Amino acid sequence: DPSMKAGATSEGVLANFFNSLLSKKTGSP
Amino acid sequence: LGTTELDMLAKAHEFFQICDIEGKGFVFRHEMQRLHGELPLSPQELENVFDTLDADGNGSLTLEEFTTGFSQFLFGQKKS
Repeated sequence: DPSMKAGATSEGVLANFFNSLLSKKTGSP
Repeated sequence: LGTTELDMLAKAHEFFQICDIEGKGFVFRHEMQRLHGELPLSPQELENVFDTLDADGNGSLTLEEFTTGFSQFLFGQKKS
């Protein structure tokens, strides 16, 4: 089922996205 | 919310503003690609993230949807 596969994938991608976001230093010069 | 959560939400807000450079309060799918240079995700992965966070599926992602998704991710991590 492609939709189920997409769901599973997006969860991993979302985790990857937020983990990258958290490890990324922003703002303060 | 503790300081760590607030700090993380502030960070989420900061990244949201990278996409929403006009300060509209929401971002479109293509504007999500502005994070492509900031984060190690492919354009396809960023679209996937957009679709996941765009809870109502209206094609625009509000700051609220963005931070809600972020909090859910954080709390989900904590539970496990």
